[in-house]
Amino acid sequence: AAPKEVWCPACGLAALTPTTQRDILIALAKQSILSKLHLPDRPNITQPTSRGALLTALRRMRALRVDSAISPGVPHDGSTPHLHPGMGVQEYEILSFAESGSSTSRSVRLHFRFTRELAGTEILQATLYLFWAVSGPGTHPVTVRLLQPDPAGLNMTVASETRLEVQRAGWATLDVGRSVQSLVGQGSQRLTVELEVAEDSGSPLLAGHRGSHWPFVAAQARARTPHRVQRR
Amino acid sequence: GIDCSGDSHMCCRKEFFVDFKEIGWEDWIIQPEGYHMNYCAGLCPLHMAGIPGLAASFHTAVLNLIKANNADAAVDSCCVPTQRRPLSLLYYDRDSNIVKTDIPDMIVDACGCT
Repeated sequence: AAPKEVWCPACGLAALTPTTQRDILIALAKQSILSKLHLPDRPNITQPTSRGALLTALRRMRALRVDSAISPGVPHDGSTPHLHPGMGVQEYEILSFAESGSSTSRSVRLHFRFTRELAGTEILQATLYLFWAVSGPGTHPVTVRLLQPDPAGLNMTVASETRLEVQRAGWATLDVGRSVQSLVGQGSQRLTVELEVAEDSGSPLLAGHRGSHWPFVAAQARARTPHRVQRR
Repeated sequence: GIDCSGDSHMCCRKEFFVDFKEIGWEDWIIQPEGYHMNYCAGLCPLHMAGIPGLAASFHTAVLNLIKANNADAAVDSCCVPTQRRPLSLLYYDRDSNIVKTDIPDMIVDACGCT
């Protein structure tokens, strides 16, 4: 009971001491935020993203959004661009930065993880951003393969393959919406991108890129609303 | 709506700010710096049914209903949020991806009696 008999005005019970009340409210706030983010506990951050990479990614995403607003073409895989946010439905924008995978003199693999919490969502858009640090004249043919584990999870299968002619340094984007949607739908969490160059000139991507030019995938997702039962 | 002040026992909104740095969450929540977890508390005696925060005409309508139904024995009504807004978060998820989302109806802006 509080030092002087203070009563809770609404329920008539002995009021809690301010410290106890504060502790309870903070515990409630934590529980409320974690449950709305579908997280069992607060995440432990092992590798925070550098500020430079985060700012560059946000700038690139905004530039792409301005371009698509000016000429809202249909992306490569025909998925309709996400234009109108669903009223009241929770939406997410996700930035997934690459983890380095295996590499040879002609190819490099990059891994992007999509968290378990996305299992119940619908991927509206996903775009891969690559920075080409090309040296020397002429064009550099690069093959970009999206790999994903087969249903047994034993081997990697090629989900799609795109051949690019890289002519100058700078950012390039690739629509990977369909691949990310099928990954999330399968409950898998890792998208692997393989970049392969034709001759032994070393991948145009890896030369001189670090920090704010690190590859990333920007995705937009929307929580699935429970299917409405059609009344007959 | 009315913000709680002093020792009023009537239905009002209590402000409560959770500073993410104070609870050790500032490493995984990038923005904002805290959460306004306001809440509603206080009494809603009969003559306050339907106020504040709702249309005045609603209050009159409720009182007329109570009189018309001779509900003098009616119990108090409830002090509830009448206006809320989303909490926008930019945070790291379990795979160190950066996620931005708006959680609907997380911040109470006004309270009132049902």
